[in-house]
Amino acid sequence: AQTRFQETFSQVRDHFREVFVELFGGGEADITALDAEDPLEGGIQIMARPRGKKLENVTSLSGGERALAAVALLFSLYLVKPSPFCILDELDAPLDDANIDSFMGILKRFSTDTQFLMMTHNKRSMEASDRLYGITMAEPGVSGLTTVSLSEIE
Amino acid sequence: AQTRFQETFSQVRDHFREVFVELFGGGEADITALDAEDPLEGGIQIMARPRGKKLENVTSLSGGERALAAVALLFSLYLVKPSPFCILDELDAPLDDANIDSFMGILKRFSTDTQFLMMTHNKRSMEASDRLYGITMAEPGVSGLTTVSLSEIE
Amino acid sequence: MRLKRLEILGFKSFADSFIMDFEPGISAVVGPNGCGKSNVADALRWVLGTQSAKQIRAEVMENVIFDGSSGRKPMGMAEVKVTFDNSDRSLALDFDEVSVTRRLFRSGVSEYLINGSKCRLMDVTDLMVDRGLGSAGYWILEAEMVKTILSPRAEDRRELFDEAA
Amino acid sequence: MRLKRLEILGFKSFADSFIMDFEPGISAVVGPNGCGKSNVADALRWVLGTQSAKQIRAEVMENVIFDGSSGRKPMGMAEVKVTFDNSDRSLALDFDEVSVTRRLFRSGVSEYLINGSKCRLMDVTDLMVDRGLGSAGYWILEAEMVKTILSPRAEDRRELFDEAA
Ligand SMILES: Nc1ncnc2c1ncn2[C@@H]1O[C@H](COP(=O)(O)OP(=O)(O)OP(=O)(O)O)[C@@H](O)[C@H]1O
Ligand SMILES: Nc1ncnc2c1ncn2[C@@H]1O[C@H](COP(=O)(O)OP(=O)(O)OP(=O)(O)O)[C@@H](O)[C@H]1O
Ligand SMILES: [Mg+2]
Ligand SMILES: [Mg+2]
Repeated sequence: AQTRFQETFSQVRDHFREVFVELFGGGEADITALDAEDPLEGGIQIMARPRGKKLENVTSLSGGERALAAVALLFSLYLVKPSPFCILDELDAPLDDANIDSFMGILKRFSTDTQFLMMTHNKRSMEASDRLYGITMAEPGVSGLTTVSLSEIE
Repeated sequence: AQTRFQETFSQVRDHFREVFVELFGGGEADITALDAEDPLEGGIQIMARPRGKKLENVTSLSGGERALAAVALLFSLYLVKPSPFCILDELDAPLDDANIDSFMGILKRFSTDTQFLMMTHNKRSMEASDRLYGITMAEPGVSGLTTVSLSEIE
Repeated sequence: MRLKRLEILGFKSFADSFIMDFEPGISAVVGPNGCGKSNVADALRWVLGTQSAKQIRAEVMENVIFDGSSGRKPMGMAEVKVTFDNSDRSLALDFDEVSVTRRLFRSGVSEYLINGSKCRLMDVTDLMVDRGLGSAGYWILEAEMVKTILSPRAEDRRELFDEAA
Repeated sequence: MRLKRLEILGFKSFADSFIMDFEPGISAVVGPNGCGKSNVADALRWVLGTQSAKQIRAEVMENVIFDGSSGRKPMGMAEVKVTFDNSDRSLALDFDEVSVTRRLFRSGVSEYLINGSKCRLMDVTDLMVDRGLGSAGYWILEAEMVKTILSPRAEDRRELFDEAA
């Protein structure tokens, strides 16, 4: 009988293999437990192969590819016990335009059941969102809310 | 007589206090050696006060403010022994538009004597550069150089 | 259940009353560096009962009270109130709307309220943990976690997995 | 002295001849995630003599040789050549142009050349260290250094300062 950890690990792994392919538009990835008896104690290995490249340890990927693979894994952990809303604080900073589109695409897919609140500086992410909240410090050190429209930001 | 470390520290500090103010458009900052005898062994404390805010440890600043303060310190270390060219790999990722303008402004000022090569995904940084080199993987896994114009990227 | 409204006063950079009304879907929070975006995430973590000052980037919990700026004096209390739409009754309370309030005074006194009535911290966290909103949950994903989850140090990653289990 | 040209073949993702000609001022290097931008920085570090595979994100130095892709076989050698304009004679060599070449073969054999003549690694590094281009210099600033230099762990920061001294 599987322990609760092993079951959690197996759920995370299923989500991860699927979410990775969706975010990378192809390729494949997997996480393996280095100690099958106790996957969490033994450490975890993450292998990833973006489309057209060779399978390698996630540590060999570029900065943005690593960030996207990490987002896939973090999101997979989230999906084990999804909450009604999810906050994403500047996960898009190292991503290029195509990867931002994939990322926003997956959020859209889940946004029917989950409210997403995304802190960002990226115009493309803003364009793909349903609405914007602007925060300013008209007075230094004091935060205030302001309405913002996308055209203002361009 | 000052040791070489103490002299290096003192140079870095002078640059830092100046570069910080230029990047933050005001405010003030300082680095202090926790062990005056041996500034590098004793650890370093970085205090910063962006315009209008209160003086605090750099660890209390926002993500982007910390990145900009770090850039100020890294650049100050660079200025102790400047080289003919300097490579900046995606230092601008967490910066807002105003801070990108300050950052590019300081690079322009130094670019009369130093060639800068800046890896970036940020359109504003690209607009402030003198030229663009595009790298693509037309064939997966194989890098190639391509000409890029700013209008293409918009 | 759905996030409906967030009201902040005296917490971190929110020296003036700060109110956000939420809708379904994807909302982007934008503004210059240091304007308070991550502070909104901290406010949500705090009102839902986190006991770790470190998790919300404070050295000690008292530091979340607005401590002044060049133009303002420090304040004496931090208060955050979050309101949920609970028409689907996914929160274990028989109300269409459920609000949670947390206050911290300079004296160190803390107060917790559910729908305006004082309660214990445990009442808040029990309610939230069931919905995946515990302080160890994955409902906030931040850029720093990217480093941790890819860290070659297995212990760092294990911590993150422990939280999901 | 000024960076004039960079030629790469067989190093990391540069399976085909890759040539960059440089001008004064600020040049932006752009392209999608994983296309090879940081690899250009790695190539410059490598040709100027770094002995640390870790510094250029490789597990062992041999890993910098192009190791194949879905459409290509691995290659047998990595070669990077950098050419400098030395009309101001800031490099200690009496030539208007100075080029440095580094090669690594699968066998593990390394070659270093200055202006086409074989030399030792030390001849390259001595030349570069004087101009602030040593492997411990600050001529490459990367996003990961932001974390290190602000690290509350004094030892991490001390390492960075040691390099500047
Ligand atoms: N107790 C406090 N009292 C007053 N100001 C505070 C307090 N705690 C934090 N702050 C201020 O809040 C600001 C940080 O806000 P925050 O981290 O939300 O910025 P941000 O919008 O996320 O910026 P970035 O885009 O750089 O991530 C800092 O300037 C800090 O000084
Ligand atoms: N020896 C090698 N042979 C083939 N490909 C390699 C080799 N070493 C690294 N690569 C590839 O180079 C790519 C990484 O390139 P690089 O880090 O330069 O990307 P980047 O343009 O900086 O991306 P980002 O915008 O995400 O930072 C990876 O996909 C990796 O697989
Ligand atoms: Mg932030
Ligand atoms: Mg890179």
